[in-house]
Amino acid sequence: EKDNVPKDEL
Amino acid sequence: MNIFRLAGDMTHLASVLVLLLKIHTIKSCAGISLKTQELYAIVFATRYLDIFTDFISLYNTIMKLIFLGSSFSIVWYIRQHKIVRRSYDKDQDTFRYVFIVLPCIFLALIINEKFTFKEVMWTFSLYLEAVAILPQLVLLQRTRNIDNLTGQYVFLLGAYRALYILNWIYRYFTEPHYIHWIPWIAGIVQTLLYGDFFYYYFHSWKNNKKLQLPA
Repeated sequence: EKDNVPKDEL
Repeated sequence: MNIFRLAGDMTHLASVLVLLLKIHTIKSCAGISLKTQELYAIVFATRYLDIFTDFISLYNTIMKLIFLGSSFSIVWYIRQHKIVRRSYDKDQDTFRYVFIVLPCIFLALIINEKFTFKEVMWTFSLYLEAVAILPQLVLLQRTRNIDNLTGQYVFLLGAYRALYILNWIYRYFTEPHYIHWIPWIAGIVQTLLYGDFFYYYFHSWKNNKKLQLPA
């Protein structure tokens, strides 16, 4: 589940 | 993307671009800590390792490229530019890199979400960003004054931090499974460091005098 959270913040 | 996140990104972007443009225009980096700028360049270089492997959005990719380009440009100006580098006061910018970098490497190796190269580097960049401002704050304390350049720069960075925390609170309540302890705690530590600066910044502004940080 964690893997599916994209690191979309800068 | 929520309004806090966008405003946070824009103030972050403004802080870096304002600094770069001012150094370029006035041909001086007086009051700016090269060490802090180099640490930020390392922060972006280690955090954005995914730039060519994971596509998130055009916005995301462009912002990453701007942050990388501008942070390395600032370091180049202070180190290499034939006029700008003369205004860099090396003797005052004395903070030791090892005191910052080594604890961050150590922490990233033991406290991370996943023990892979990319993940450890990403975590390291978060810890490093939290404390990268320290050489700049020490420099401010030593020179005991703050001009418009450093004042605006640190002010914009502080605004970015505060807005990111609002962004996390917003996302926590609106997005399922949005829990990221490591960036949150690192981000709060970073914001507290700025808060300390802001206290003195506000105090000096209220009393209409030059900033005097405690020894």
